[in-house]
Amino acid sequence: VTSPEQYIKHPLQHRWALWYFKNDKSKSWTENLRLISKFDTVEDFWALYNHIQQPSKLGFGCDYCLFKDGIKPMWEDDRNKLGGRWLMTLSKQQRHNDLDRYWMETLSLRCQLHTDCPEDVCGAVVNVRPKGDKISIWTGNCQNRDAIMTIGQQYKERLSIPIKTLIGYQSHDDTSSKSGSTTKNMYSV
Amino acid sequence: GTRIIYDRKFLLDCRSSP
Repeated sequence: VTSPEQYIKHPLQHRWALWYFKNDKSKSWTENLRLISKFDTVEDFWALYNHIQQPSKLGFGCDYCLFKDGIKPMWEDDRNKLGGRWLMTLSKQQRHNDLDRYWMETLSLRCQLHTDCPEDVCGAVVNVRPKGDKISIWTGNCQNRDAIMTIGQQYKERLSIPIKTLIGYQSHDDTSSKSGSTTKNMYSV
Repeated sequence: GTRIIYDRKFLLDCRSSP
């Protein structure tokens, strides 16, 4: 007789939804955003993750977005608009060396966060772009400094990013209203 | 309330289990 440990699925704190965005210029932005699937156990997460293409295999202009069920993967969503994101901008070379590993660590990090405010994490996004891919963790309240800094430190540690290499956190408000090509960081770690 | 957290090794082990 097998032990329950072997057949009981391990629950996640939240139900999550994985979205896929494919840049079809003939369609609107929201039409290009497709819900792939939802899950609320560790086993179902991996079943989905192992089933889909890795980010490095996606075409330019494509995104994966993983958000808590009920939160749309866009700044405008009520649970995103007051928040921001820890943003990793990757070099072109990193697409083949780091992108898939970073994305997998980013996805599994949300099950490991020891913050006092895990509720802060809304989701994670990977953008595949010709100039360099981007991975980000989105949180819901850019004023919640302590939780944001804890998430950023754990993120850097998980991705084994050197201490002197800084990653920045930008509020969606700043990102959406930026004039130049870069957005100022609210926090960095 | 209770918070469900997993450690990294457990998560990665689950990835490869059938």
